[in-house]
Amino acid sequence: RKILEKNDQLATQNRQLFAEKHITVFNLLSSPGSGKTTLLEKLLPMLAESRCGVVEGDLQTDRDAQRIAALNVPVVQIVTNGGCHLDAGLVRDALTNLDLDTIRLLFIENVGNLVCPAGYDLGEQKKIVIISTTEGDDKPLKYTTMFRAARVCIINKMDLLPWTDFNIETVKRNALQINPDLQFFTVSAKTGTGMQELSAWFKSQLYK
Amino acid sequence: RKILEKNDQLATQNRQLFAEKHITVFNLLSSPGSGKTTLLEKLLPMLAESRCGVVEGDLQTDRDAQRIAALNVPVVQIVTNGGCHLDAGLVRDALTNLDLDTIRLLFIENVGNLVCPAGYDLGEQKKIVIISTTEGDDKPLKYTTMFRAARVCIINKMDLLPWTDFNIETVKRNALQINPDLQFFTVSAKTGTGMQELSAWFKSQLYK
Ligand SMILES: Nc1nc2c(ncn2[C@@H]2O[C@H](COP(=O)(O)OP(=O)(O)OP(=O)(O)O)[C@@H](O)[C@H]2O)c(=O)[nH]1
Ligand SMILES: Nc1nc2c(ncn2[C@@H]2O[C@H](COP(=O)(O)OP(=O)(O)OP(=O)(O)O)[C@@H](O)[C@H]2O)c(=O)[nH]1
Ligand SMILES: [Mg+2]
Ligand SMILES: [Mg+2]
Repeated sequence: RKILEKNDQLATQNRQLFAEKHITVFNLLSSPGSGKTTLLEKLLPMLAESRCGVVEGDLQTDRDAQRIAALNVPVVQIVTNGGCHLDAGLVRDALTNLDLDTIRLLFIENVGNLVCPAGYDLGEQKKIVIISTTEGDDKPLKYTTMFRAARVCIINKMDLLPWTDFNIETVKRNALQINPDLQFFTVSAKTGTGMQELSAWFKSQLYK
Repeated sequence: RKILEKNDQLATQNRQLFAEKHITVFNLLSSPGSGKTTLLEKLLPMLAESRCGVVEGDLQTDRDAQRIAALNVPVVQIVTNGGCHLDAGLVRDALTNLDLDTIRLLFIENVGNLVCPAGYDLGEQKKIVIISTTEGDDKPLKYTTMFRAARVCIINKMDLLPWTDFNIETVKRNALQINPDLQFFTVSAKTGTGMQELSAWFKSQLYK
């Protein structure tokens, strides 16, 4: 309880900083391997004029940050050393390695975990949960805390849909049962399906 | 620290009970949707004469237990109500709902989470980590605690391999870098590839 209170205080400070600097911030959440980094690899070049930055979070390695750095986008890697989620303090410290005056759109790619990260406010505007078509359409009913905490749900790997028993209507119905306010995007980070619409939506979320 | 010590005591008690009753126990671990339940749906009919039982663990619902019950296999569902892992106490309590005298092979399907469950001993003989071909072959390097804690690694969804950039040699090399003792099986719970070999291995692990 004390941990969350402390976290909420730091998250509020982060949020104030982001508001002062007119930075729109999203917290990307999913199971391991749903395609968070691949989505960023596809999106960031499409958002080049929006001046993006990325905070990466992983248990080990800076492999994801290296993939982002290859796109010439400012990125910082948080290595949690086994920790199962990012918290507002880790994010605050990481921000000191970015020039926030040059960033208008910040993505925080959280640790791959469909449970624990749902409970930690980082100061973001919205949590975005990503589910891929290969994971099963029952997950919103089973991993409820994440789908309740998110405001947007991206269904990724639509190119694999023909080889799965995943049903788009079912996963949406299941997710809306848990959180009726969820907004959906269906995409393939690999083939580019739906990415125009998604990148247009991100642009619409920038401070005017 | 106190929590783990308490958990280890209960795990030891569980392990003693299993040894007395000659029950071989495996702890199945993976990301959400890697195919733990689907693997059991395929395996349990192949192990019918081995007298199996299942303990299911999920944040919410008994959907997985219902899938197992449909096979006429004794099963009990633990609902963690948001908890990110099973622990030895939850398992001990669940065991009271199974007739252990009729069971020789017990599967514990843990909560879908590639991080937290790795740190909790339930009293099992071995932890088995399942990774599917759609999750990326870099995961053993990034989610190290799980691959280090496991003794067996099942690579599932081999039927989807042609549509992924997943490399079997790479994932094995990455996993062996983290844990040189890992034993591998490559299977498709959907098409049945590799399942004969896997079920034969489970039979070989029974008490004589
Ligand atoms: N077919 C297909 N594969 C995809 C798509 N998006 C990602 N992948 C693949 O999914 C695997 C995992 O992708 P990542 O981008 O590493 O996933 P992630 O969510 O960032 O994973 P972690 O950060 O390790 O939790 C890789 O093999 C990608 O090539 C997609 O739209 N279609
Ligand atoms: N193509 C293919 N799909 C599979 C295979 N195994 C499982 N699936 C699919 O993967 C999805 C998830 O399977 P589940 O068995 O529910 O996965 P799980 O690991 O038990 O998931 P949780 O218990 O919710 O964490 C479902 O849509 C299955 O049909 C496989 O070998 N090949
Ligand atoms: Mg990633
Ligand atoms: Mg399951």
